[in-house]
Amino acid sequence: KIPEATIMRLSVYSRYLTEIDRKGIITISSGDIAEGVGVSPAQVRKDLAYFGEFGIRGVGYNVKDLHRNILKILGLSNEWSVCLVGLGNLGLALSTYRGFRERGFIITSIFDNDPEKIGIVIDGIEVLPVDLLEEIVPQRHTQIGAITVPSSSAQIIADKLVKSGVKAILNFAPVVLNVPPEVELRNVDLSVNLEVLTFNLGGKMA
Amino acid sequence: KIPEATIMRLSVYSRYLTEIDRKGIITISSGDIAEGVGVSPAQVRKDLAYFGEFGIRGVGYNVKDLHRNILKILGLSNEWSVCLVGLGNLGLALSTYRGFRERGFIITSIFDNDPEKIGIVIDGIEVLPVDLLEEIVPQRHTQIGAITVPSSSAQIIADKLVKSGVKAILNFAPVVLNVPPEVELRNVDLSVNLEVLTFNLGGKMA
Ligand SMILES: NC(=O)c1ccc[n+]([C@@H]2O[C@H](COP(=O)([O-])OP(=O)(O)OC[C@H]3O[C@@H](n4cnc5c(N)ncnc54)[C@H](O)[C@@H]3O)[C@@H](O)[C@H]2O)c1
Ligand SMILES: NC(=O)c1ccc[n+]([C@@H]2O[C@H](COP(=O)([O-])OP(=O)(O)OC[C@H]3O[C@@H](n4cnc5c(N)ncnc54)[C@H](O)[C@@H]3O)[C@@H](O)[C@H]2O)c1
Repeated sequence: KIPEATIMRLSVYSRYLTEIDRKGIITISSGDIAEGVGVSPAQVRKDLAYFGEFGIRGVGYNVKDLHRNILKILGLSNEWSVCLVGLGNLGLALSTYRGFRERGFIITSIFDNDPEKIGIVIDGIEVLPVDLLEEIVPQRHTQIGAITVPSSSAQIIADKLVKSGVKAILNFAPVVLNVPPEVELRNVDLSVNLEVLTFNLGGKMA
Repeated sequence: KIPEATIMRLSVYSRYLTEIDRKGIITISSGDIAEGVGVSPAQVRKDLAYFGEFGIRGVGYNVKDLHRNILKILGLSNEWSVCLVGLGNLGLALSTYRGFRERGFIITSIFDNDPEKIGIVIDGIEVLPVDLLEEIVPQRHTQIGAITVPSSSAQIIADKLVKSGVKAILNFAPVVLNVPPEVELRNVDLSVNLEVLTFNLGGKMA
């Protein structure tokens, strides 16, 4: 099994390669990638080795080839249709974040249950009543649902998303959701990022 | 060196232990923890083994002891003072998220450069002009800065935070920041979480 941290680093390498490719650079070494993203060259080589032989020893990696390979490994060769539920502060920040579209994640529907939110248009997508979710999501061939509603509503929304056929759920509500095993579920808690920082500070502040 | 994924899992174990402790449960096995957070019992034991012997073979772990130990490892035995810069959609979602305070991260100051935002009060904290950052942040003994401004302003804000003595920066702007080596920096890109999902779907959708 490939460690999750390796997948997350692959995603960071690919962003860096986008920048390098834009600058017209043809080949790159594991040392350059390592410096660009803040890891060790050995870590870059170890991560890539899980997926096969990409570079030529002594010459480095072809930027375009390596980038295309990584995008394929991450499942990003095509676009993904994403449905966002809950247009509160967090939902609004995610719906307006250009980084998603750049990586091929297109928000194709937004739902809420607050009449004040229904009818708002974000990037051409109109906020719809949550009661229409199970009808609209399959129509727009949506594979991923993002949950940004309060914890009290999160399981109800997860059930609706599963019924409408999504294959994966990104959950921001701080609650443990039950979804069937064939649906991929990922919980995001931003305070975990702060805790990695305080762990790293642990030695320094002592 | 302890893998970052281990630290992130420790943070998730600790949240689960908070819930278990609240229910009055005295001892717990690695199997129970594993089931509660969705990893394998071997992974729980491996993660904890980095930090010493906590449980008694055949009996399990004392919930309160294990929890206190994990909080100490994560550097959460005390509260941390956090400064938030940029009260946009994302900044607003972070400033109102109760999960931070529950883990001991207290937002003690908020800055923006938009006159419409200055003077807004969130949870008793008044949004101040960003020009006051280098004066206020040291006064409030702030150790951590969170950057939620557009990419174009992120480096300027990072420099201000470093000058005011913060020890760690959590950056949400999609740009590579330069900070001195003694300052811990962590970049968050939420699309990385979507890419872990699409990687996991890779095999299933093929
Ligand atoms: N994981 C993190 O780090 C993190 C950070 C910030 C917020 N959050 C969480 O994200 C969620 C959203 O936070 P927020 O600050 O945007 O909250 P918010 O209250 O501003 O927004 C919630 C939105 O969901 C809508 N809603 C409520 N019930 C609904 C339902 N049944 N169907 C459809 N829409 C519904 C509301 O109308 C509102 O627009 C919360 O659960 C919060 O705890 C998590
Ligand atoms: N990492 C992710 O996954 C993710 C997700 C969403 C947004 N973002 C990023 O987070 C940042 C904020 O996003 P948003 O949607 O809240 O944007 P926004 O435009 O709604 O908010 C930005 C805020 O920063 C303030 N600001 C601008 N320049 C400033 C300066 N020099 N000093 C102080 N304040 C300043 C603005 O007045 C505004 O209030 C952006 O960089 C965005 O790309 C990242």
